[in-house]
Amino acid sequence: QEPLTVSMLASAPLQEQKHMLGERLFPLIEAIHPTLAAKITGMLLEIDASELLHMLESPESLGSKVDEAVAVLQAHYAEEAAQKAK
Amino acid sequence: KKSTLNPNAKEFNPAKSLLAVNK
Repeated sequence: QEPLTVSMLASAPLQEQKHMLGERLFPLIEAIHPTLAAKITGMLLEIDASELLHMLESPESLGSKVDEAVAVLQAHYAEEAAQKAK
Repeated sequence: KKSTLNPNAKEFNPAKSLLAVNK
């Protein structure tokens, strides 16, 4: 698979850009977190495309963002469970 | 610090064609 570049992205419509980024990010995220990969990828796709391109090239950046997403999700699920328990 | 990530974001589903290739 050839690397995704800014010019490739720029030539695509916005919705398509996110999809292209998602296709690249998903397998990387799936390797870190197989069960939450679809959700985490969706969350990360709300970030600017330029930042996502950087993450594709930097496993460290991606890893820390995935950790952040997992923490946000866990807090969210805990809150939901607490609401239901009331 | 507060994260800007949205836990209610829509899930991303990779293309079915990719899944087929991986089978």
